[in-house]
Amino acid sequence: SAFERVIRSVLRELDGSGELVPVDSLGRSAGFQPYCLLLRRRCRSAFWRPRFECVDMSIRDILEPDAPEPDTEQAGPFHFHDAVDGQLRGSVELAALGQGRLAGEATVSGSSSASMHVSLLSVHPNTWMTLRQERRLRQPEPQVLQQLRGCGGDLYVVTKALQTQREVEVTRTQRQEGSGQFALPAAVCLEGKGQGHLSRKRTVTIPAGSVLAFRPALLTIGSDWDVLLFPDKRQKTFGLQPPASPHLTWLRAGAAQTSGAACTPHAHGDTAYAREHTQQHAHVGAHMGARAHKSTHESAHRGTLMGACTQEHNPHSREHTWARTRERTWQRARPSRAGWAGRRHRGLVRAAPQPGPPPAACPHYGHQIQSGQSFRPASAAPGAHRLALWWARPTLPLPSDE
Amino acid sequence: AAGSPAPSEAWSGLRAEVAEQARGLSVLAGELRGQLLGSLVHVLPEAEALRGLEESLEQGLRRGHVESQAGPVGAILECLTLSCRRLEEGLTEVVLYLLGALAALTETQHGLLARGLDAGALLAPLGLVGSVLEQSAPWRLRQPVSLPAQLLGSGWGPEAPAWALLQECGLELRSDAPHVSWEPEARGQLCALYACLVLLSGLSQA
Repeated sequence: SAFERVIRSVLRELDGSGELVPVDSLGRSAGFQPYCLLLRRRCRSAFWRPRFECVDMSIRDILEPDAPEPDTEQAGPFHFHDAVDGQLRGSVELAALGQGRLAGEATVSGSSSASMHVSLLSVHPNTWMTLRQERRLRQPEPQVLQQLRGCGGDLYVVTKALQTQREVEVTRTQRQEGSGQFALPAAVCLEGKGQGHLSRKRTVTIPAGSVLAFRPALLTIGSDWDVLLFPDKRQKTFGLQPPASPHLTWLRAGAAQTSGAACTPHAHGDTAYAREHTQQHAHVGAHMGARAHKSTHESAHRGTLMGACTQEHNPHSREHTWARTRERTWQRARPSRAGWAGRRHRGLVRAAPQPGPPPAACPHYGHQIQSGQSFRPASAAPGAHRLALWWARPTLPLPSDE
Repeated sequence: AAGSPAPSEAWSGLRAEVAEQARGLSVLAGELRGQLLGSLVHVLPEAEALRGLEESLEQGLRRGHVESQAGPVGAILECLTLSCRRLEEGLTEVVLYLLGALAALTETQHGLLARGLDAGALLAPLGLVGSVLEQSAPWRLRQPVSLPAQLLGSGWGPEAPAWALLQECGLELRSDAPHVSWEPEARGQLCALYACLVLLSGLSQA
């Protein structure tokens, strides 16, 4: 279609990396705005692209409270002008299906033109992080989510959208002229004996605000939600997290040995603490904030925190955001709630991305904060993780082969 | 999910994959095959009906049974259902594969395929599409691809069904010294078109 042709031309100029998925129909374009939810059907072949279907919902429809989505960032506008004019000449034999026959010399010319202003709207990754911290999944789960859960597909959310700024008219013209023996269909105008031309003009008007292409990100829904900008094939919206690396398996095993069955978030009193905070601050993000706050300080008090301790006991503070970021980061990698609890119990918290230097000592407990250390990821040198673990929890015996 | 196959596997891989699916359809008895074919002709131009059929089949596979429905969608479900109201899994997977390929095409292409299926005239477009895919493999470079004269038949121009089918994939076609300008972006759609043509023509031939 003319619409698809225009999108291809625009994407060729603006999206060299191919991260944007073209919208296949002008009629469905409105469902691909930033924050809109999409259902991706299971694709049974690697030879064609998977399909994204609009579910006519935005992320706000599954989160509480029912507040508008944050604003998006806008790049552009980009002015795009595409004019193609080509002429072919040759001997052709055209059969107008069931209508007649055209044979002889002919010229076929085709042209298309489109001039448009487009802009790229995108949701900044930090916006997703903030949204995650402040808004939780609606309870009870919306009915649509329950239906989608049984649908077998994955839910995606639009993080970028290429949008038209102004209304644009796209015209595509094809013209054929010829001479020779004709038995022409009625649509063809005769211009003297043995000559004629056939013209076809297609025009499509794309309204302002139409989405031409989008970038989807996987939405994961479990006890909490997340948006994965770079998901791997094993990650599913309603499915299990990918199997843990041997490194994490080792950590889990360690957690089981050292903390046993009592090492759960409930055993640490996080939930009760969080509830208290929620009541005190009456803030939508207090639950998550308080949970991170509690765990951070417990770990810090034991002197095992490998990063910054919170400076203030304010769940809305920036430091809390660090702590929550740490927790979130680990939650993404965690294989299970118990595994996370075990790591948290032993203070294996990765250093946060810090906007400034952490305090030298905790103002509440007075202990020294170890800073500048980071927990090695699974890809680190063999044995390094065990050393880091030993460092973090000195009571754990150093493996003999180290 | 739409991974890029290795160059050596591009064309042969697609051909093998589609042939495997076509073999799955060959288990259908003649009468059922005719029923499936007749119903598909009615469902093909209806985007909503295609989506509904896919939904019903997915649900049927998950739940282990399928609900009766009226109309052409119901008739297709009947073709794929065993006496215990369970879907025949192998056949259903093939039909879902076909529906997935159809979903990659435009509504214009659906209409053209329905007309071709009805008229039993899908072999000519199949030959052309296969030829274009074979010559342009591994499908990464823009290049002109010539169309063999023996596959064009008597008419080659904007009114020919194969022309429209290829043009809808985003390819530029020329009628003089017939050839196609290959566009890498058209890969997915053309592969899907090839799969549809193989499966539908296989059904109609038998």
